[in-house]
Amino acid sequence: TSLKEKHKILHQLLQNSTSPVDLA
Amino acid sequence: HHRSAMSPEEFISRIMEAEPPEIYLMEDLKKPFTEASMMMSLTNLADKELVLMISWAKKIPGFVELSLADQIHLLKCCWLEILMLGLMWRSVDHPGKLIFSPDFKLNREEGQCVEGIMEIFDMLLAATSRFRELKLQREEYVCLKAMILLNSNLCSSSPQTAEELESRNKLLRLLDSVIDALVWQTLRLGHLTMLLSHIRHVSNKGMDHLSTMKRKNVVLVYDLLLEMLDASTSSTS
Repeated sequence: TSLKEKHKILHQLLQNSTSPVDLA
Repeated sequence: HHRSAMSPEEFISRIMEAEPPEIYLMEDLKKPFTEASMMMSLTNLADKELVLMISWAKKIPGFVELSLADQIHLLKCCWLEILMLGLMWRSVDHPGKLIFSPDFKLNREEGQCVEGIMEIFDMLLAATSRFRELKLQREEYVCLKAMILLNSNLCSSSPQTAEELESRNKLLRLLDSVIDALVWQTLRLGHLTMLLSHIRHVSNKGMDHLSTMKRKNVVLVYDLLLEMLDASTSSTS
């Protein structure tokens, strides 16, 4: 959890299947 | 560890397909730049590119099969090297110019307004001209990017658990696949990999510079770029 806490956005993007262009 | 089942040709076509779309800054740039305005444009573009970089990494065959910890460690170690290699590839046919994006092109003199950035621009231009001299091919470029990603955390920590060991073995097999894809031209593979240390060096310089600009409040760094900057500088310090 500390890894996820420390890298919240990165973790979410790695887990996320939303298309990157929307996120960008 | 045994070799990945994918052939080098298949591996190259998969990572070619993984390439992110071209990205634009989409700002009406006011020239001449100030230190703050140039740093803001550079960081805005980097933040957009980082989001696309993560989806690029997830398309590298086998990356999502690695442990989540490895995925995070790899990306936080190599993100600026990947951004810089992409910049070099876009600039390879434009001697003396850095093509950050089609709507954001700089020559080295324009870096004068930002303290400490001209040295970095010169290093980027030097590496780009070496790639130009080598006539870098797109297949080689995508292999180098994958190599930087997969190699970025290999020497920093030894696996403790069974899961970490398994993830590391997968990582080593992936690196084998990248090297396999280039090994038919061993001399060229040597010259290309020699450039990786230069890219790491200029990336370290860039990381220090960005940290200094942030500390001096020259530029606000937030969102994903802030997270990646903090992650990278905390692991090196």
